[in-house]
Amino acid sequence: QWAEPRVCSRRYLKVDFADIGWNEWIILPKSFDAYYCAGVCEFPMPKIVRPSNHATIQSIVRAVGIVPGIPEPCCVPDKMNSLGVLFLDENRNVVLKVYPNMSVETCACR
Amino acid sequence: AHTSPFGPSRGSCHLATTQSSHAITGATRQADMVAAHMLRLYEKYSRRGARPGGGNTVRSFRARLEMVDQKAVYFFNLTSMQDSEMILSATFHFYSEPRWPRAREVPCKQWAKNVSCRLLPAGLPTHQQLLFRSLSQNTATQGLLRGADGELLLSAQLDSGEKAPGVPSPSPHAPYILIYADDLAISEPNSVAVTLQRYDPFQAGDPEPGAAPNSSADPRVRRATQATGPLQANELPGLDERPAHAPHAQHYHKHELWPGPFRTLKPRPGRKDRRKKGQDVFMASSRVLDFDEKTMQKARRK
Repeated sequence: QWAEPRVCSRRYLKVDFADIGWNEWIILPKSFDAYYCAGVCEFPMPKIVRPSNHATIQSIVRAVGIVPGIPEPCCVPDKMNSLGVLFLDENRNVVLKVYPNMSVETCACR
Repeated sequence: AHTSPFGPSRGSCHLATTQSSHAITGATRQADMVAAHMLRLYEKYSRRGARPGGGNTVRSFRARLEMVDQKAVYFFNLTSMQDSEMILSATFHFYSEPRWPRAREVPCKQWAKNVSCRLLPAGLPTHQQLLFRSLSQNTATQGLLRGADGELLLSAQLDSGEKAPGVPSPSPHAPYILIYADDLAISEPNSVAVTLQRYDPFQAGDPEPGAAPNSSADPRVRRATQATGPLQANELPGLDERPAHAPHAQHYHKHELWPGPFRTLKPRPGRKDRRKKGQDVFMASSRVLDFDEKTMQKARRK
């Protein structure tokens, strides 16, 4: 993904349950778009990386260098979406569960 | 409607009886009704933000038919329900063969062209009663039994009032129960692995029955040390080694944050650094072991 921007942003990731060995009991979906966050949160942070106030302050403190060892804010998921999963439980009953925070909608520097 | 068989701690439970048989088409009759129903629910609730029955979980339970006192009793094994799942409602689904004579068509008369021809049933359908039986008289546990292996069983009996109803033949239309619940633990960290990961990727020895067949059958050596409390709590190990006399317990000083195991992971000092051995000895005796002395001097000058 060389063409991806260097700055913190959402990147595409499709997860196939067969790849992680869960396809034996997960009926649906077979795969889903999970996405992930990657990129730098370097000073100065643009609005597009949706920095929290704390991240802005941390970024400034790091840039000024007055306190040693302060890292850049982290590029992490901000808004996330749930995912309904149809699967078989241990007794082979069909179960539907709606799991929260399963795919990334937006990323942010936090 | 039926009173809650799960007791007040599980939340209110409205058990509705539904005759779904008449909506079944010939094609779906052959299919597994439970799976088909759950598939419909999946399609309905996989849309963003949709919540099945106001919760986040729907569990299906198939019936196991047994003859008790020459009566057909359906048993549902509810053992897989989790303590964290608060039951919101439940539905009972069964298939009932129509017992009345075939509907007859009212002949359309020539003079009544505008009147639509209707199908009129010749009689009323058989009245069905759903009975939940328990050994105890406790209404809170009505219909609930403990199996021989400690299973949580719900017994149900369909009574049509006939004197000799006979033994129902096994069919793909056996009754089933859907339980709508709110899993309070689903927002906990790692909840997806708790319910969906059927094997411990770090576990040595044979996998559990039902584990993924594509997982390696080779015995795996567990290299990790014994997991400690702080590791499981997502905290840095060794934090509890902070001196008890710290002036502010919530204020972590840098030299207090990295004790114990992390010291052994420090890279070997370079030649230049080794010349400062005497200084290191001094630092080892002080409480500012891992602090950068140069930075500290700079800070003092400032």
